[in-house]
Amino acid sequence: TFSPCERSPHLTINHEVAADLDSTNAFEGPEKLLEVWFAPSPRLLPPSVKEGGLKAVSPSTWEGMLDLVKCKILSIVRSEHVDAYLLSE
Amino acid sequence: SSMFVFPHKLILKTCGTTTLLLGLRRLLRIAAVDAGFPFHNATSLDDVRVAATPYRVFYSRKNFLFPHRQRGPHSSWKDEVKFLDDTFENGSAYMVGRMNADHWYLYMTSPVGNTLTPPLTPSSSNGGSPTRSSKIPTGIITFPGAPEEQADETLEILMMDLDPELAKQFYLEQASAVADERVPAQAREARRAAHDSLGDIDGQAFVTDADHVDVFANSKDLDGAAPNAEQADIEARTTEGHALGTVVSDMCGLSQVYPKSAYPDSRIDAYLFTPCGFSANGVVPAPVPGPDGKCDKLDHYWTVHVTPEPVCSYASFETNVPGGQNGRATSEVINHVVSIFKPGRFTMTLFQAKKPADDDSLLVAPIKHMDTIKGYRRMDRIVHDFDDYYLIFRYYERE
Repeated sequence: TFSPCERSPHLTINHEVAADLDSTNAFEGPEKLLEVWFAPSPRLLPPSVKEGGLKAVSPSTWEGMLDLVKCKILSIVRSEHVDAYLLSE
Repeated sequence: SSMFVFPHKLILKTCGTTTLLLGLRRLLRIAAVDAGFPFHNATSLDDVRVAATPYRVFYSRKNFLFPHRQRGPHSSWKDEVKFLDDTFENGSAYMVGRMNADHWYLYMTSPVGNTLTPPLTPSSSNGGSPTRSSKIPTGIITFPGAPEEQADETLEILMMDLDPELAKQFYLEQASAVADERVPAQAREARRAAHDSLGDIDGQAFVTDADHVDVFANSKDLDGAAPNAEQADIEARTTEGHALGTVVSDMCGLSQVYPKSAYPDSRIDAYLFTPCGFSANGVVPAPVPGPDGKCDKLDHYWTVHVTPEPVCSYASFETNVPGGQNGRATSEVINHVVSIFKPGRFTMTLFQAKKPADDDSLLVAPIKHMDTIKGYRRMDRIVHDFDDYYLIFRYYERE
């Protein structure tokens, strides 16, 4: 078992981006939603996969992908099973 | 915009004129190179084309308000489908709802069973003989124990024509006024001073909230450098966008969609944009493990994005927190969310994974309950029965 404290998700804020963000020119509401599964569940990761799977990939690596999408990381909530990234735009 | 990263899947939801699909190839490459997922389109990781083989892919969106302003492959559904068809084998595209009103698009690939390619096991993959096609195969790896060990359910509510008075909550000017009333002047001044000092500290980029203290030396330490103890007394203050986002989340009622009383370990990360607009992510940890330390459940998420301008007002809510059981029923969640924005019209989609021994009774219950939304008339009711998922689509207008 693990304590409630360890279970509590952990928030990190990207102050550099979040402090000066101006969304004056953002206008379009409806989002695009992409969901890519590489395995049916976390228990069924292929043997070649590093511990933690995608969750072990560093935020700075995701930044490269998000640059192509035109998004910046504002903050991250990390929990045991999921990392939730709040993004600009 | 928001991104949710699980060990086995990634969800990316982006707003505005973002170019989501242009990040797809990089995403698949990261999954192969950095996470170690199997690939079948190259002979080695050194190949610049290398891309992990997905188990399944979903891409969806509502019809755009200003499609001509979208960039890259997003200027039309036809272009998006072509982009996805050029990327993946075995994809299927759908349009759900009224063509001359609010409708919704879906592109999906399915695991083995729908593909023509013989299945592989995870251990037989990684390199080997690459496919002749430049496309990336999907769903060709079989997983012992699949399909999913637990229920997979995603609810999405897309709301248009928001109540103008309620939409004002999501403007910086109004939120600041509310915050000024709620936060004592002394605390406000301390927060402002801390904010200013953070701007003067060379290279300091990442600050966490009061509950968990981490200060990172510079933006390159996004991955988690050691905290700097000297700065530990100032990082309790967050940026204005996050601080006001928290105020708005509390005031508008979003914090109560999954209340602390029922979900004590849940956590909300909210941001209010300048001059307006709002985003929030919520993480709802799985139930406490049993005496054996094992927990079969995963943490869940919910996310909200709001564009409050009258000319294009819009809000979305998405959650994969399972309805019912000891938590809130799906119909309760829908009613709660709709009451926050009071939209003129909204669509609701529910993706529900079938279970191995599924019978249709599992489908009937949520459909009946979701039909009735107080103050709204249901205009459309559409059910798609896919191989391994039900897709339930509803469209409502205010009475």
